[in-house]
Formats: sequence, structure tokens, C-alpha cells
Amino acid sequence: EAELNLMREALGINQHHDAVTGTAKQHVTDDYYRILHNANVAGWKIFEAAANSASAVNGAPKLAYSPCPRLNISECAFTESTTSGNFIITVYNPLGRPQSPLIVFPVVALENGSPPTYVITDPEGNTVPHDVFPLPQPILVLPGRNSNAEYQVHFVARDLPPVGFASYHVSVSTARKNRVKREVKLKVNRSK
Amino acid sequence: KQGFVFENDFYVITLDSATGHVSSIERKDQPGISASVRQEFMFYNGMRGFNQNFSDRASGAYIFRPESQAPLTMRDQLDVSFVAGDVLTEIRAYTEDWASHVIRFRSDSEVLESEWIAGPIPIDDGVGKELISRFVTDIRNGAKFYTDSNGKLTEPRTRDYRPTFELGDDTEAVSRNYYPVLSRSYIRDEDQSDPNLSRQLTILTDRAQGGGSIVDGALELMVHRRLLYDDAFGVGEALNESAFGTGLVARGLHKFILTSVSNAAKLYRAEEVKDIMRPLYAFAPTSLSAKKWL
Repeated sequence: EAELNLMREALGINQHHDAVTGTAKQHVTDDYYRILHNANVAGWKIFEAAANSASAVNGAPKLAYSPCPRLNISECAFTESTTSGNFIITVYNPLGRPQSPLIVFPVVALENGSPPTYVITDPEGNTVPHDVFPLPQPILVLPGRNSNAEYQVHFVARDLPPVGFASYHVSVSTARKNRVKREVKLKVNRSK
Repeated sequence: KQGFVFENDFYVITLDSATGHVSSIERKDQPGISASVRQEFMFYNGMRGFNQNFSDRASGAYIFRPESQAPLTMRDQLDVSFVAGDVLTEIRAYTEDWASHVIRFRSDSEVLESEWIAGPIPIDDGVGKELISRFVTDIRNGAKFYTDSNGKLTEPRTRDYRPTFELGDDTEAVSRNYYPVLSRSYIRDEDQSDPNLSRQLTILTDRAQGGGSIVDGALELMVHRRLLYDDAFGVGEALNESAFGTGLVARGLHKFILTSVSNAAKLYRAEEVKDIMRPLYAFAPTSLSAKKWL
């Protein structure tokens, strides 16, 4: 309830037109950011509790979830530091019908210059196709981005259940070089 | 000669080989539905002023008032590259250091994406700027474009026209045709004698933006602005977000769909709820193998 109240408060305050449109002084806008950030943290706590109790129902071990709130700028401490071993990605679909979103996370290059190799397994045990792309250059130089990730992994979480979860198992290995998709320059020529 | 051609199950997208801009989009599954489309980043210089009288009115947090009545162009020839994978393809187009985007499409999707990165907007020349992403097409929209009203009702907007009063001459061509776009905007062929052959270009936004159809066939959305004068409506500060000492950088998404008018609403309605109800995901370490985890 305490977390929900933080979120309610944030929703109430940030419905003000100044919060929506940016018609406020910078320090007021910074305060809107602070309130939204607190609500975001509270939301993740609720997510973690719900995900843990859901997995407990099925007898699965409890997991310590790490959210990555800065995925919008391709920054994620968890996936960047996990260069070997296994991890779980639990995806929650808040929509009342199935959807198949793209799941994206940033990864770093190893000493050999290539990111680790990933094997992603869906809840039915099928291997899920994925790509490893180099991040676009403007992302690498974003001011305020605190990340060494130069690549991103993406895959499609197919047919997520309505208002439900699906967990994907990711096995990370450095055994062989990852086949990163190459960025190919197009020869654009005005004279032609 | 014909340009660089990309395709998925639904679209053929062609880039101009001379400039790198998108030049046309064609539906593979809907014969007759194709359009010449040029997307580019452009900008308006924000009007300077101290708000002493009407002509001295500055562009600011509340007021959008460009200095000229046509947007200024950026570099015509883009740096373009692509990355193609098993899941999706990305076309990466770099216009300037402060304006670029990635056109992304999955092999099986009717929705194309333009993920833009804008900023920091340069102000070394002492001029505030308002950056737009503009789509110019051959769609004959007859001065009409459509925006949503808080994601619900779709409102038709007619250029230089108000339904309840006579629009005077003392207004400005760009500003008077800008409207709020909360989640979607579209233009479509005015002639809908055959709705299966009339075209509609819909753009879904991931945030509220301003937009308009300033000339026929065009649809523009303002993605970022940085201004150096207050517009005297109460903020008392210029809209100059100088984060990190360099100015704010924004990253966002426009989803765009070209389809027949008869098919458009069922596509964009389904897609826009996915934007509002985006999936959340989080990561957790495990010592279990995939087999044991299952």
C-alpha cells in the first residue's frame, strides 16, 4: 500500500499541465522527475513482489530481480555485468490480450572484442531466435549515459499471455565468438 | 538507379540512392497501395523577442512561433547504413550530430518504426531551434489531417480553417496549423470512392507532440525544441534545458503505417494500446540450466 500511495501521489501531481507540457521552471521540472522516479522505484518493488509470489505458487525458487530503468538509453547494469552464467528475463504483459513485443537489452564486448554468446529459451523449452546488433553511434555518445555496452541483443517474446507473465531463460557463454550482425554502410552519391 | 530496396512480409521500402532519404513505401499485400514518402528532419528558428507588442512575441514554452513560415533544411545527403538480422532490420540514417533516426521493422510486422534521437540542439549561433520530423508524400489529403483527442475521438483538422469562427489574416501560416498530437495523427486521400485503394499514412507517437499538415501530402511532428527567450506567459524562464552543460538529448519513437483507408483503424487502434500498455521486464540471475529451470 505504501508503494501504491507513492504511485498515486505521482500520478496526481504529474497530471498538472505544467508536468505534461514542460511549462514550468527547470527546478520545478526537476522535481516532477524526482517524483516520477520515486514512483518508478515503487512500481518495480511491486513488480518484484508479484513476480516472486507468482513463481512461489509454481514451486520455483525465488529470484532477485534487477529492473533496468535506463533501458531507454541502452543502459543496464545487470546485463552488462553478466558475461557468463545464466539469467532469467521475466516479461509482464499489462495488456488484456496477447502481444508479441520486442525485448531488447544492451551488452558489452569481451576482451576478444566480441560480446558473449547467448542461448535464449522460451517457457516451452524452445530456443528463441535472437540478433546481436552494434548500437547506433549516437547512443554511444549520449551525454549522461553511464554504460560500456556497445551492442544490443533483441528477441521477440511471442504471444505473451494477457495480463500475465512469461519467463525466458538466457544462458551466457564466452566459449565461442558471437556472430554480431554487421552494420553495412550504403554508398549514397548525389552525383548519381 | 532505383535506389536501395528493403522489404519484409508487408512492405517494400526504397531509399533514394542520391540522398539516402526514404523515397517510397509500397504494400506487398495490398495491390495499389503505395506512396512516395520522404522523411527528413528539419527545423524552425524560434522567434526572438521581449513580448512588448504582437510583433515582438517570442517563441517559448507556451507559444510556438517560428521565425520563417517554412522549415529550414538540414544536410540533404545522409550517412546511411543498415543492419539485417533474423528478427529485424534497421536502417540507420544520420542527418546531423543532433538529429538521427533508426527505421526498424520486423519481418512479420505491418508497423514500421522511426526511433529518433534529437539533441543537444546547437545554440552557438544565439538562435533557439525547434526540430521536426516531416513526412512528405503524394497522398492527396485536400488540406485535411487528423489528430486524436486524448487517444479517444479522432478530430479532423482543416488547414487555415476553424469550424466556429472566421480565421483572420493576422495569424501565422505554420503556428495556426499546429495541433496537439497525443498519440496519433494521419493523412489520407480525400477521394475515397474506393476505400481499398485510398491511402492512409498514420503516425503513432510515444508522447504528446505538436504537429500539422502545413502543405498537402505532408505531415510533420515536433520532436524537440530549445529556445532562448521566455514567452511571458508565466514560466519566467527560456525553454533551454542545458542538462550536462550541453543541452537535453531526447530519444523517442514514431510508429508509422501505410495502408488502405478501409484497413487503417483496426491496425492503428490495436497498435496504440500496445504503446500505452507496454510490457515490463526485469532480470534475475539463476544457477539453473534451461532444462532444470523449465
